[in-house]
Amino acid sequence: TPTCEPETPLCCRRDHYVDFQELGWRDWILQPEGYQLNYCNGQCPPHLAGSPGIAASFHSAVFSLLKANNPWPLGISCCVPTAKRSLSLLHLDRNGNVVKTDVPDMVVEACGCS
Amino acid sequence: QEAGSVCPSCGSPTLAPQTERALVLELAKQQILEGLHLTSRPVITHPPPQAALTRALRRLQPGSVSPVKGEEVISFATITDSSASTCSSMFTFHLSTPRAHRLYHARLWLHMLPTLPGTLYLRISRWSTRKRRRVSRTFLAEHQMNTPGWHALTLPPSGLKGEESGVLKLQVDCRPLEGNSTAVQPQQRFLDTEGDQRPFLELKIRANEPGAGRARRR
Repeated sequence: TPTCEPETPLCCRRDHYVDFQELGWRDWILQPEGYQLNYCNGQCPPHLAGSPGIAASFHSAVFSLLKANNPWPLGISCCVPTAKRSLSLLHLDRNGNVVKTDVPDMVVEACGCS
Repeated sequence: QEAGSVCPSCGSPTLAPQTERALVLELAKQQILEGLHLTSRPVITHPPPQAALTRALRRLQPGSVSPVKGEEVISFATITDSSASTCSSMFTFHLSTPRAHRLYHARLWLHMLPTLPGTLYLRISRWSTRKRRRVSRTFLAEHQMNTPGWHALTLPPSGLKGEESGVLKLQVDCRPLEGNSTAVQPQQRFLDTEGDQRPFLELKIRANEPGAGRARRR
């Protein structure tokens, strides 16, 4: 997935690193020090619909060309996450216990057009 | 959000960098609280001592995502009662009221002092309050040890089913091996119960599979 540049109008992944210090949460979130909060943004014209982002195979490239030549767009396509990973957080709970929680689907790794 | 745009991520107007940053930080707070099933960040009134924290972090191998979806908890003991006899201590642990989770691994970490008089038997039992405030004592495990330093004593997860209140009371009684009780000086302590070397519980819990309770009832 292309990472969004200011002039990228098409579907891409917008990267943001959030430092827990910036949230004022470093006193209870022990590790890691921050995490990638990425989100998907951008246009999904009809010929990109259903394409999984930069990893498009030859098949999906041809499929996109066919769609692009089809004068009736099949429907609305959105820029959505296509790959996510979990994040392991070490934090204190209200009783002062140390808790390690694996939060699933926390970090967006790739975006694509639905 | 452009009026009429049919999906949230298509063509939303580019925000000014500061606005976007403020939005991202707000999003991050929501995402983390949601991921930890919290409605607001916890207020930490008694953070554990740094050295105890460091040791706990070492046990939890931070950064590694455990294969089982769930949580690992390190709970430090508050000492309820180290009665006169050197060989009996009551430890209280304050656990967060358990959500729909199942405990599948429990170990009690104790730090034995160098004053250990040879081999020592440790009996661990649990005090719980039943209905009408009746108190009952349940035997959990017995371990034998003969070296000072840290020891991890495995406990039966079934014996630690959470109290509604989330308060767990464990009593540790020790007795020397037959025949060398003379080695035990009165008032001699064998177990470190304060400060950075205080005991702690290491628990692993996993989310209950949906419908697990029903299967058990059937």
